[in-house]
Amino acid sequence: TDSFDFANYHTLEEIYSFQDLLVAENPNFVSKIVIGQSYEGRPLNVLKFSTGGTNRPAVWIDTGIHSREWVTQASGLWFAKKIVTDYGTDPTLTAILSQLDIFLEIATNPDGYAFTHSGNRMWRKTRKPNPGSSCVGVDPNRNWDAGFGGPGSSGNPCSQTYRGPRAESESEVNSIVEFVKSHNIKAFISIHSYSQLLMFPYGYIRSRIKDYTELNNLAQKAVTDLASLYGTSYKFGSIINAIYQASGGSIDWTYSQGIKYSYTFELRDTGHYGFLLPATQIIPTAQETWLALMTIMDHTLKNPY
Amino acid sequence: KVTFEGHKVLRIVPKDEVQLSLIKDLEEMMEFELDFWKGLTTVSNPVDVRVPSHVLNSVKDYLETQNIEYSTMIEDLQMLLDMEQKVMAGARVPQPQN
Repeated sequence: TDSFDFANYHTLEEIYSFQDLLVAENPNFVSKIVIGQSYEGRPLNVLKFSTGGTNRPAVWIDTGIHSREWVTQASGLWFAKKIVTDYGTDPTLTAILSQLDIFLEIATNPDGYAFTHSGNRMWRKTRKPNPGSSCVGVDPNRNWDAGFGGPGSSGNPCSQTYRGPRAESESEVNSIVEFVKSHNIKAFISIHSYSQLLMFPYGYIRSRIKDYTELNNLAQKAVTDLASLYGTSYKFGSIINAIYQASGGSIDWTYSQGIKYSYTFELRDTGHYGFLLPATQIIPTAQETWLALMTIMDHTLKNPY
Repeated sequence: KVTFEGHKVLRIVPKDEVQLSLIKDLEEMMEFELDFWKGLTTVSNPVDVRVPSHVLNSVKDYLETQNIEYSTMIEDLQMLLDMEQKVMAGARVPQPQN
């Protein structure tokens, strides 16, 4: 994987073969867990980075749940290599991995991602047909059991924010739900693009979470560290305050499961390319985001609960 | 494969609450024609929307009639997509083994 081209976008097949290669290169550190299958039968691969122990407290990072947000999957590939490269040399990451595992799901919506290459670059949702409608797909970030069906999602299958027939109806979502329930996740970070935001719960209601102050302060530190590299400015706050009401979102559910450090990133674009961020910006975007991720993971390590 | 010739991405900046609700109306009127890349949030926060060529004029008329400020963020989406594909293909050309 040293010769993998992180400065370009890749097909789903290339992502899968990168994952297998990284595991093969690091058999005692990296493993691949298939947590389920997508609607079209593709494996939902999660890379596990672990230095030992069983059922250790862990950090979860996912990218690409909205398939057209290509810079997120590309950043996920870079994060995977960064973890392997820096473990043992970066003292902060080495300390984190001495006590925490890291789970990384890069292609969280593989059917949608494959379709952005083969059929429609602008595709966002899953690819499961909706009975009684000619429109396909569910918004996998409106399908979680947290305020499901509330304002900030749509009941129309043709909408980009269609919530699905019931909570966790999508295998891409339900597989993560079952995985989270059976593991000791202490931080859950879902990565989207674009608009440069770092957000925490809630999205479906206006009331503040009980850990608001801590998560707000941590978000502020994380975006400060992020900006220290290239000056990319982020806003931060709860989802409903930072952007809008969104019901059925992943981190509202994970927070309700007791995972205190639940965050959603919206990566670049600063505003000329949107989802078509040029490949030249992949590595700088991943590098700056990594600083924020390290801040959150380090805080998670130092504040066990 | 869906192509996007002539699709533009407009960046709309609502000046006040009235304009926010007018853009909300636009979203509801044309939900399945328009693709909101960056949704409606608060006053002065830009909204990015992909507008297919066949509804472009009516969207522009609506915005201009309501005196809602907008700019064109992407002139022709397909051109950008073609560029992206070219870069990806270029990256795949096997580099001469040294």
